[in-house]
Parts: sequence; C-alpha cells; structure tokens
Amino acid sequence: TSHQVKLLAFFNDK
Amino acid sequence: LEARLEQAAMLKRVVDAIKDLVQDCNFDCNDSGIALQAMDNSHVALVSMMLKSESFSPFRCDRNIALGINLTSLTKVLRAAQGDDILTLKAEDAPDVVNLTFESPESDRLSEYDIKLMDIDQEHLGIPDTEYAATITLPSSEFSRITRDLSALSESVAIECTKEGVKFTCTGDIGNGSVSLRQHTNVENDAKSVDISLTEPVALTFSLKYLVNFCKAAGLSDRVRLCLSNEVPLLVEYGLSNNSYLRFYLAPKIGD
Repeated sequence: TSHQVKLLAFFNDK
Repeated sequence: LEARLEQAAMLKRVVDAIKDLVQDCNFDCNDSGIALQAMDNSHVALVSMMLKSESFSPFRCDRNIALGINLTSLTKVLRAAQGDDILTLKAEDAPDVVNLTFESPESDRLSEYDIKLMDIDQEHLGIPDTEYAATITLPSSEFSRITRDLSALSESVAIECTKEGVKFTCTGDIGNGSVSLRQHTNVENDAKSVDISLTEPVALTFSLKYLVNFCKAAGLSDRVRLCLSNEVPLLVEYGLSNNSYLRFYLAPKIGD
C-alpha cells in the first residue's frame, strides 16, 4: 500500500 | 490592464482544463503577462498557468494587479464567446470587476461582460528549479488514452522510466494492466513521436484521478511533457504558443 503525500512536503510556502 | 487575445478559444480551453481542479484563483497580471498558481483543495495537485504578454496583442499592464476570479463564473461568461472571437480583458487600478469583450471577426457583433472580483487569500508556493531525471514528450492524445484506460482498473499508476522506455502499470481488483512506450521518431509527423531523455531511472506512483483531470488540457497542445525525478512531484506540461504554458504538478504516492 502507498499513501498520498501533499505538495507542501516538496514546495515551500512563499 | 488591457490584454487582447486573437482567439477566445485559448482562454476558453485553459479555463475548461483547470476549473474542476481549482475554483477561486488570482490571475496575477504584470508587464510579463498573466499568471495563475493554485492548489486543489486536497493540496495534492497544483496548477501553474503562464500566459506571456507576447500571447496577447496588444498587451498593456501599467501596475501589478491580482484579479481574484471564481472560475465557475468565468466559465459562464466565456461560454458566451465563440472560439474565433477576439477577446479583450480589461481592468482598472484596484478594480471591483474585470471586463471582457468578445468581438466577432466577421460581423459587427460586440458583446461585453463584467465579472465581479473576489478577495482571494491564496497560498503561493515556491517551486524549486529541478533538473528532472527523466523527461518524456509524447502526443497529448496518447497520454490521455493511457490515463483513461488505466483509470478504469485502478486508482493509482506506477510510472517507470528506464533506458528501455517508459512503462505505466496499474493493479486493481479485476486485474492489472500496463502500457509501455519506447523512444520513437515519426518521420512523417513529428507530433506523433515519443521522446525520452533520461539521466537516471525513475519509478514513481501517482493517483490516476488527478492525471485524468490534467488531461482535460489535451486540446491545448498536440504534445505533453512529463518530467519526473524520484520522490518529487511530477510535472505535466502543455506548451502554448509564445512560450506560454499550462503546467500541473502532482505529489507522488509513497510506500509506507
């Protein structure tokens, strides 16, 4: 099984 | 702001392609063009649109403005434009509305609409410049077909790219399926070629429901570019004329 990662784990809040 | 588009079809297609993913968006206007960045509600996918000033003629933007627009409202108004109408967007300084006019190229018909603007407090993400390990350019219709076919079987797709080619694999309750593509040059029609550029093999898993959604942009471009590196979001790019683009980013699914 795999789980969905959120984009905020990769992209910084500006 | 005053921005005139030769063909309303371009904006109609762009909005059509993103309206199911994002709802309220700021259209950030400055002298380089009109940009939009918005995440979907689940914070898994991101839309990044850039319509360069060169895509408009003329284009004038004296002061940076953010036009907060509800895409459902914009869709309602754009439905009133024919694809080959000349579309002009106008907004004042500190505007309450954005004004759209549609001119028929072959008659004296002119229609004019105002859409009320909204204050949108949008998170803006910094997307790092990435040297992707694998870049695959393929016909956008082929990518649509793969995502549609595999989504009938499963919620997720594994994308594996090696020097042999790219393989899309899914596993579902009724069984499993895969589609493999090799690098291939179509001498008669370059738009049908599959180009793969690889610095190291990649294998990533993504939710198909988002990919199916991205493929609504297929009408904008014959070609689509997929950029992958292990453990980073996938970039799906539809190039438009004048270096304008519609990009989608999708966070991967990761094993426990």
